[in-house]
Parts: sequence; structure tokens; C-alpha cells
Amino acid sequence: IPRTTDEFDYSNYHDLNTIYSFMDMLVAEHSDLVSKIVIGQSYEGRPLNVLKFSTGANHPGIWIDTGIHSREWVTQASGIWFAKKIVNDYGRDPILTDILNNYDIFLEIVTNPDGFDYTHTSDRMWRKTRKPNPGSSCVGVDPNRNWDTSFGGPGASSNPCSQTYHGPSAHSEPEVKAIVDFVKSHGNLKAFMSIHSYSQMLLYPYGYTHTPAKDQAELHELARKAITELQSLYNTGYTFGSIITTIYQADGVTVDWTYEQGIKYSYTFELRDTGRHGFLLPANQIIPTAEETWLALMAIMEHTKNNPY
Amino acid sequence: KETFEGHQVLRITAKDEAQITLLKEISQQVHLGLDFWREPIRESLPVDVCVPFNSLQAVRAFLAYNHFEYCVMIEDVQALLDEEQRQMLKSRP
Repeated sequence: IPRTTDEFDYSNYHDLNTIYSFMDMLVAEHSDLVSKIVIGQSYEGRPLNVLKFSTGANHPGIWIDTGIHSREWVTQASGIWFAKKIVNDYGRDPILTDILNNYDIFLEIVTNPDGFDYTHTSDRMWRKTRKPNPGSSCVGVDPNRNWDTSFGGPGASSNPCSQTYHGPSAHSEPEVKAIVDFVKSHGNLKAFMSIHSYSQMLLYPYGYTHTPAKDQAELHELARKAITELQSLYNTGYTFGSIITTIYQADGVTVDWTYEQGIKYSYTFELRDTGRHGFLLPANQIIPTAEETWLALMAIMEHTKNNPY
Repeated sequence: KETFEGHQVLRITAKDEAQITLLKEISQQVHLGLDFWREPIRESLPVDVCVPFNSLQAVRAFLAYNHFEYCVMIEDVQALLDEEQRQMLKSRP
């Protein structure tokens, strides 16, 4: 068992216990910078752990989550790498240091722990939460259709057996409700990045309507900058734009809700694969994926810092 | 534990709206057990679908009959999963 986060194997996939142990190790090693907060419990009673990177009180916040869709393993693995990258670079990288001297970063590495555990124990291809649906033999809700913005619209399914089932009501999933409560109680998040895989896209609101977000021009230009940074490392092909114009209509999605809560810099990523492995991205691609994504995250975080609102 | 022996992931390129509609129709056929990793949306976006071994023949026939262009993205899903498990075990002490 790795005894320090330096010994941790970042180029491999890990189960939930190992990831949670990693978080505890990181907090123990860097207690001046990182703390763990528990924002709620999953349906099956697992803690919803968030790493808080903070250098002072009353800072505005930046949120990053990975792994809301449990089978997208490269996202949780990238989240682990991001956490280590933050503690490594603070005090060394002047841009990150400046960001952290002014903003807290909240990182939820396993947003859907029940689903993630299920992918390790029972069904590697599981995507949704694990809450049963009364009256149906099909289990789980798509936690990226469960948010209270255009909840239940045509860009989600009302069929509990569908991969995009929106759930019985907005925020019915404790994994979603915990973030909702956190965002509302914090009240001062300035950027929100929700990370998925795969198809290599950087998307901003809206998913539910063709009406452009009021900050569309700025969001679009920032997406262009972030993707330029990302591509500078390995030339990975990315597209960007609003969710509805770039992929499809999606109702009740995370970043539409966060944007309508007033978090202007709301983005969602779709990380690699480049078209050969889909959700089964080989472990040797974890670090390159995380490295390139980090450049885009940094671009968005730096812009957030430089453009207070 | 769910296994995926012989499951294949097909990457399908639809050439027009009519083919997108056909893919949407087949996605509704629950008995085929299809798992659309990338859904049929528009011609410019590829469609990736995980097809259980038992449905492969029917799906390939459907694609051929309707003149779809497609390739096999993953030949055997379980083989990739086995490799993934091997890698994970290797990293454990």
C-alpha cells in the first residue's frame, strides 16, 4: 500500500477505497493547504468527499468534479492527478499560486461513488446512480439530467431503464442534492467545471435551449483559449461550443443549473478517448489525459481570477 | 459480475438524416441490449454502440441492409476489461 502520495500509482486505475485513502493521505501530508469536507452521503451511504484547497478564509471558490458518470474511469483518475498537481505546484507555479492565494479550489474526485463502486464489483459499464426506481426493475438515475433547470425536458428520458433517465424529481439523487446544497450554502463560487469522458469536447451552457447564454461570447472565447492550451501538449483534437449546438439537447444538466445560479464560468469537459477505446481508455493514457486537461483547467481558472464579477 | 465476452463496439457513420432516424429506431429495441456510448445525433458525429454477442448478427445485418458505413472499434470488450484488470492488479502490492 503506498504510504505517501509520492508513491501512489497515478498511471493506473484504482477502486473507491484506494481513492478515498489517497485523499486522506494528501490531507495528512498537506494539512496547511488541503482539507477534506464531506458534503453528504450517497444513496448507499458512502461519504461524498470533497478536497478543499485553501490558503485563507472567505475566498471565492472554484469547483471541479470528476466521475459523475461512474464508467468514465479516466475522469476519476484525472481527478486524483489534479489533486496531486495542485499540491505540487502551489508555491512553485506562479499562476496556480496566485489563483490559490485568492480562490479556494474544491475538487470532488468521485461524484458518484455508488456507481463507481458498482463498476468495480458488478458492471464496468454502469453509468448512473444506484438508487432503485419504484415500479421498475431498472436501477439508477442519470445524475447529469437530474438538475433543476429544464428538468424533465425532451433532452432527458422519463424511462427508468434509459441511460439518460432524469429521475423522479429535480435533485432527487443525494449525490446531486449534496452539490446543490453546497453551491447554495457557499454562495460565492465563480467557476464550475464538471468533467466527463469521452469525445473530446469543452462545452458551456446551454443544453436545454438554443437561446445563447448571456455570456456566450466570453464563454466561447475562453473555451477557445482553454482548448488551444490543451492541444498544445499532445495535439489532441477537441471541439467546443454550447452543449445544444455541439452535441444535442440535454435537459436538467449540471452546468445549466450552475450557470443559472450565477456561476458564469460553468463548463463541462468530455475527455479522451481518441476513438479506439471509448470508456475503456488504457491506463497508460491517464497521465497524458490529465496533463492536457490541466492546461485547459488552468486557463479557465486564471481567466476567472483575472476577471472578477 | 457482468461480463462482456464477445461484445463489440461498432463505430457507425451515418450519411444522412434518414440513417440517423434508423439508428434511433434500433436504439429503442430493448431486446437487442444495445448500449449507445455515443448516441445518434447528426451525421457529423460518429455513433459508437456496444453490441452484445447475441445481437451482433442481427445488428450487422441491419447495418448492411441499410448501407451503413461502420467499423469495429472494439473487437472484444471483455478482452479490454481483462487487460484493464491485469493492469490494476499489477499496480497492487
